[in-house]
Amino acid sequence: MRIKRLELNGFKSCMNRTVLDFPSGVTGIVGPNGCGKSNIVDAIRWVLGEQSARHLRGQSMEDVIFAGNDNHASLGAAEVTIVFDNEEAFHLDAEQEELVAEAVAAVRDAAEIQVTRRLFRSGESEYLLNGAKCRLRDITDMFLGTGVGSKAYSIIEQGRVGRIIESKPDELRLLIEEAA
Amino acid sequence: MRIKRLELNGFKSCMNRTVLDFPSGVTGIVGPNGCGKSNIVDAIRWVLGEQSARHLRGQSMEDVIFAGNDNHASLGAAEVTIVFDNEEAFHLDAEQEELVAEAVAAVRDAAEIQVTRRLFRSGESEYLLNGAKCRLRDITDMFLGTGVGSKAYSIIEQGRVGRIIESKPDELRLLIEEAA
Amino acid sequence: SRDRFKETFETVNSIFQETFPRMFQGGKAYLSLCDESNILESGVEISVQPPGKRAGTLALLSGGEKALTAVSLIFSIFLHKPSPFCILDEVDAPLDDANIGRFARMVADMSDQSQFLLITHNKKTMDSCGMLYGVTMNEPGISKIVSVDLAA
Amino acid sequence: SRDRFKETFETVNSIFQETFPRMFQGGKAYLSLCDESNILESGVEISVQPPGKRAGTLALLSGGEKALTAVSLIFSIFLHKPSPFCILDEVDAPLDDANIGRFARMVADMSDQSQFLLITHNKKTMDSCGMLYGVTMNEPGISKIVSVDLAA
Ligand SMILES: Nc1ncnc2c1ncn2[C@@H]1O[C@H](COP(=O)(O)OP(=O)(O)OP(=O)(O)O)[C@@H](O)[C@H]1O
Ligand SMILES: Nc1ncnc2c1ncn2[C@@H]1O[C@H](COP(=O)(O)OP(=O)(O)OP(=O)(O)O)[C@@H](O)[C@H]1O
Ligand SMILES: [Mg+2]
Ligand SMILES: [Mg+2]
Repeated sequence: MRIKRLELNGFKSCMNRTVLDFPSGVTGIVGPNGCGKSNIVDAIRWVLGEQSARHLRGQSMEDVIFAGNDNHASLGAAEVTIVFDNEEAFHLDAEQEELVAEAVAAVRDAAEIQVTRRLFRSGESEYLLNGAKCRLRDITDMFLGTGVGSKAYSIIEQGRVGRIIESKPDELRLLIEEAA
Repeated sequence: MRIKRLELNGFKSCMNRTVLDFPSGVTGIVGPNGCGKSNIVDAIRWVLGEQSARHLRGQSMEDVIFAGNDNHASLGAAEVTIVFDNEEAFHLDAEQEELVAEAVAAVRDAAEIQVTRRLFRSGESEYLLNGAKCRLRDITDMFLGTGVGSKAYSIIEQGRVGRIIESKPDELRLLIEEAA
Repeated sequence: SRDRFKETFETVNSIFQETFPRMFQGGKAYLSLCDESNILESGVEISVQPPGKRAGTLALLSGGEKALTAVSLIFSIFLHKPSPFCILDEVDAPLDDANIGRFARMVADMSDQSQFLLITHNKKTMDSCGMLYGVTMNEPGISKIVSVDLAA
Repeated sequence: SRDRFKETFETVNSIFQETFPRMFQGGKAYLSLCDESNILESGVEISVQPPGKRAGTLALLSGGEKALTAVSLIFSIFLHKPSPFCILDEVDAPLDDANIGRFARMVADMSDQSQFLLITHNKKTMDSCGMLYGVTMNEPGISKIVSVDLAA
């Protein structure tokens, strides 16, 4: 379930369509303070289904839509697409297969899995799985089967590494439970 | 009220008597992780009268006494001395002059002011002002007159710079009040 | 379930007991349950002893030691159950050069199995990457991505 | 007292409104009282707009922007009422090279009046120091101090 590509459009400081191709192995992201590196991390969390604006450093989810600068007005929507290489077709056990939507079963054997999330300033959201509209629920179901899920230990946001050691015992337990 | 010299003896990782001479201007302290740089900052806070072990990263004040290593036993006491250049003799207004102890009035015109703090594992503490025993209260009184006082904005400990911006409005107010 | 957590806890704990000394070139660390009698709800605690030093409270550790301990724990959980990718945003900020080297080598080892994305300001970390993306903001407020050649 | 705080607040605020754009090479920032009608108890809020960007919540700022804003505020309070010395422990950790340069220059300017002690891992910050002390721990757990020659 390797990431092949990430596309941002109107997401935070990416006013224009911005594409990153991901190789396997170790990729570095560099640049001056405030240029948009952590915003890319936010985009990945968001397209994977993050529901809390606070985890994206915002006050409301609308904060992820490009807010304009001195020369450009704000945009009306934000969109992020993430494309996975579905080399090891993800697993759904029999019980899950009963429960998941058509949209999820459809992509199970696809070579690539493409997830798109859109947010409009009106507050309306759209989710797409390989181009077909689906619910947020379908996206999180699919990710559960792929090992991508909401693994707090696979995304360590800026500043968090110092806090992990000072976490309460319950928070440390949660970290381990996610790998259970 | 320039710092001339700092001496640590048995304070945290400074098992042996350790002396730093301070020039004026900008001095840098460098070294690998865990070698003792922030411990020097703790020593300065401590000798200036810090009363909270938590502000020194400890659970009890006893944590500042050298705890031993694989080859050495722990020590029975910690001592820090800080020496100031009293070039601009510090001020005590008439009212303060009434209140402060003999010990403080005595150093007011001295060329150098030397503050020593000792803590024994028994829990006993000693404070000295230019070699004469005094109370912690005398040390903080004297510092009030010198502008050294408990200025939270003159010591920024590791990790705090990121938290300042996220402080509550009352905490920000406190920071400004200290300069009032 | 209770057994599944216990099993995960014990496996992660044994990996952590190897990962920590590898990162610190010595010393020891382990996890423990706050309440052995209540595995279903018990919290988890970390105990740490850097090489040659006495074990103390976690708070007394230096900034870099805390960060490296956290990274060792995260990597231990990761080794037990790798996710397809791992994103680390400026975890190397408090580390000195020697520790950054060990951190980068460990990431390189794990990158056969999983994709790693490292956000960094540090030259040494950059040298360990297979590919670098530069993010620029020549027009204020608008991010652009350029790929940086690592031929050197 | 109420007037003394108000006076300090307004002076620090005007210094901050100059220090911030100097550190950020543009943009603006200011302090405000949460409750103008209750100066005796009101909290203080910071508003920030990096150059060319829209003003937003503080949380949306980058790690480096937050740190540089905090340093600008601390320096503003300091300029209003300098203490004899100022100790900064690894405040440069989240800053990029350009910002470290501006930070170091500002420290150099203020160091005529006050003594500065900078704890750092960063080469550029080290270059800006008049003197360097190296702390070593060749025997684990025991700190020793050596002075590092800055003849270069
Ligand atoms: N909706 C938005 N529209 C436009 N700009 C935004 C939006 N949300 C955040 N930003 C801007 O993005 C910038 C933060 O970017 P980011 O956190 O990615 O920086 P960074 O490259 O990680 O920097 P650092 O190295 O300091 O951590 C801020 O200046 C913020 O104002
Ligand atoms: N009472 C004590 N006796 C002996 N060692 C102690 C004592 N208190 C703290 N230490 C040790 O001091 C070390 C921390 O030192 P310090 O915080 O000064 O490191 P540092 O040089 O600032 O490192 P970093 O660059 O990672 O911030 C820890 O390893 C801790 O175990
Ligand atoms: Mg960032
Ligand atoms: Mg430190």
